[in-house]
Amino acid sequence: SHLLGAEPEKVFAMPDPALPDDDIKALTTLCDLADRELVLNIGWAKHLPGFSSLSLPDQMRLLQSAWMEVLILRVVFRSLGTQDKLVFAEDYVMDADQAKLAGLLELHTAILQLVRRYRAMGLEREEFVTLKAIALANSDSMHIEDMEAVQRLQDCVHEALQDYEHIHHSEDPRRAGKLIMTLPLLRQTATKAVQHFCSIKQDGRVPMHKLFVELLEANA
Amino acid sequence: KEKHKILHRLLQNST
Repeated sequence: SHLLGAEPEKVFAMPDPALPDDDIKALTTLCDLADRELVLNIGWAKHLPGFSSLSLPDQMRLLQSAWMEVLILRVVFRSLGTQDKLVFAEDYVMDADQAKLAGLLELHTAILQLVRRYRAMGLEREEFVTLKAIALANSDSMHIEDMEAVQRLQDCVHEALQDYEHIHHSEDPRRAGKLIMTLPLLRQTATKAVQHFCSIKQDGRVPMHKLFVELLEANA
Repeated sequence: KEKHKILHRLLQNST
């Protein structure tokens, strides 16, 4: 319930009506949306039990490693009710044709693979918020100062998932494991996304806000 | 560290 209460408000994409409908507009809209979501996700992280007692450098390292996984998991959860489309925001839904025009077909396909997997399992909101916290706590940054404190954070969110599954899905004792087994695909997809947006950044044709660039550079 | 100043600032804000 703590994690449910910490969930950020929804964000609208608000594509600029003055821009011509092309790949640059689509990517500009997505980068702007991501930048605003990142601000919310940083606020969200501070509400995770134990996160704020980590050192500031460790908080930064977890977020620098996991920010794209958190963004993608939110898109995935929003897209569960839609067939073959990604709901980046309520006002910004992208099908495969639109993704192809934006040069994002490979990423679209990869994220939809996650959507299908969670849809098949009937991923619940409680599980989604807990998995998102696990992704952050388990971000495998190479430069953590106090690994014991990060381990405590991991244990705390892992235990929350185990408890939830024990109470609500006693019919499937392996459900928590099944959920955790989706995380490698999330990591792989986030890595692809970061690489793709790094190359878009180098291209220089798409305007990007500073926080988004800062985090792309932290991962590069 | 200067490179990550926005993340740093957002984490330091008390909200």
